[in-house]
Formats: sequence, structure tokens, C-alpha cells
Amino acid sequence: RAAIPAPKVSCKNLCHRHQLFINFRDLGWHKWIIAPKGFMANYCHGDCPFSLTTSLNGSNYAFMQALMHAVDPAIPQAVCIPTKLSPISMLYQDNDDNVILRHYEDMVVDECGC
Amino acid sequence: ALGQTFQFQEHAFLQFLGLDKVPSPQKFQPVPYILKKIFHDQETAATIGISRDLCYVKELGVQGNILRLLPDQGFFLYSKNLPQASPCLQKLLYFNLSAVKDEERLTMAQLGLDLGPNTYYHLGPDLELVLSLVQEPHVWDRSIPKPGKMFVLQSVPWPQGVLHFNLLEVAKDWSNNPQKNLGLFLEILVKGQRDSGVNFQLEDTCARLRCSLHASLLVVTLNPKQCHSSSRKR
Repeated sequence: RAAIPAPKVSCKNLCHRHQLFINFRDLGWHKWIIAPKGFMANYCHGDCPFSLTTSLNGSNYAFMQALMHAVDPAIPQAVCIPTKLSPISMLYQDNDDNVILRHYEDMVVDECGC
Repeated sequence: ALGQTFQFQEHAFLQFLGLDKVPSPQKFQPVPYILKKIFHDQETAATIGISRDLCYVKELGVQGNILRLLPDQGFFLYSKNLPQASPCLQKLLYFNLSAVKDEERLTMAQLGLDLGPNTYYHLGPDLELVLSLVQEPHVWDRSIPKPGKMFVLQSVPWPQGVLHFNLLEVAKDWSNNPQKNLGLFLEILVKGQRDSGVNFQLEDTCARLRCSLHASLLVVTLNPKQCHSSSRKR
């Protein structure tokens, strides 16, 4: 236990969800997507220190990986990833003038974890 | 290099969306109410955190995760005969189903015919709409195109407003055998003899019908690859 150094991370660097709005106009897709104009996709970013992996919605695996990283720095740190995603619907038009409505799973990050 | 990377990633994402290339429509088609409603219902459910079965279209009561509104690509047939001896309107309706992929299963195909507002109020029970399936290629007779062998699917006396026809079995046949897709023949017939004054009014109505008629095919399909888990749940 004594060999594991205490983590030096500030709260703002811890794994959490960040806002990311994807505007279809920025991608030039507004020319064929009727709706929505864009969507809040979000993303996950931040550290997963060993001492906090359990409180950061972390998996048992993340806990073990963080522990091993603390012992051997050659093993990468546990990573901050989406743990809950939700779908969006898109209305668009193809080259045959068909109007299409499709639902796409896992497009919005609702929650993040280690 | 950044542009190339974006194009490569864009292509990969478009494939994920089920598209071969970036669509570049000349203008947006009008979106029917039912598609807007399904879109907004889904958006509302996502906003308030309600999870919905994405492979069941509650609003239509059918399984499916892809809804397509196919525009009519057919054409009107015009006759030089006198109006009293000819149908009010004849049109070949054609819907290109090539966008439906092989792995998709058709669960609904609904033909929508919008005849425009209050078209027949002054005519009484004098018109009849007949929808037929074209079973043989069209033939040309004295420069007037006529469809070949046909099978009457449905006739509607005194048609008006928006009409819907269930074409699931027909669309399944077209989808499985694209060479069989020779379209539909739509005819609005005048019943009985008319005097000259009424004929004038009838001509006017038929001309307005030709302008306002709008046909589309709403097709719902289910891609089992994208729907296996929710299908099992059901």
C-alpha cells in the first residue's frame, strides 16, 4: 500500500462529461439533413486515478488497471469513456429525393466513467 | 491532408448511416405530418430520458427502424379525345425501391394520394378512382402511351381528400423482383352522361385535379442487424 503514490489531480481534471454540440452546418451536412440542425453529442475526458476509480462510475476492470498502473507505469492508465449513450433520430433526403427517417443508437453521451 | 482525413472519415460515417455518398438534393421535399410527428416524439422522449424501442414505430403500429417516403416518378397520360369520351385523369405511378437494401425486411408500404382540397364537392357521385397494378410493359398506340396488362387493386367511388392504400404485398414483390416493378396505373373516371354545361365544369375540375394530385409511397423496413436485441425483448 505504501508503494502506491497519492494521486495529484484536481477535480476539474477528473473523468467527466463535457458538452459538445455537433452543428451539421459545420460539416456541410445541412444540405441533406432536414432535421435536426445539430445535436448535443458530448464527450468524455479526464483522469481516472486509482484512488477515485470507484467513485468515478468506474468498472472493476478500471480499478484493476489503475492499480496496475500505479504499480507499473508502463501499463496505461484507466481511460475515461462513455458509460451511457442515447439515440437520436435524423430526417434527411437522399439523391433519389427520398425523405428518410432513421433512428441511430449510441449518438449522445449521457454519462461517462472509467 | 486534414481534408482527406475528413473525407475518409465522412465516407465511413455515411456508410454507417446507410448512404453510399454524400447526398446533394436540389431542393428539400415536403416532409409529411406523420414523419414529423415520429421525429418529434422520438426527440421529446430522448430529451426527457425515456427509452423507446427504436425498432417499433408506435405511431404506425408496425415493426421497423427505417422510414422512407418515396416520391412518385411516374407521368400523366394525355388523351386527345373529347372529355366526355375519356377518363378525367390517367397517370402512371412509379416508385423506385432501389434504396431498400437486401437485408431490410419490408413491414409497411402505404400509397398516399392527395387529391387536393374539396375537389368534388360540386360534382356529386360522378367520379370513380381506379388503382391498378401494371403487369406488362407499356405499349404505344398513335403516340398515346397506354399501360399493358393490368390488375385492378382497388376502386374508390367519389374520391376526395387524402387516400391511403396498403401496398405491402405489391411492394414486397417489387422489392424481391425489381423487373416486376412496372408501376401502378391511376385512373379517375367520369361516370354517366353529362350535358355540355356540366362538362365544362368537369373539364375544369379534372384540370385542377391534374395540378393538385400528389402521390407518394411510405415504406417502413426493419434491418434485423440493427434490431436483434429489441426484437428479442418483444
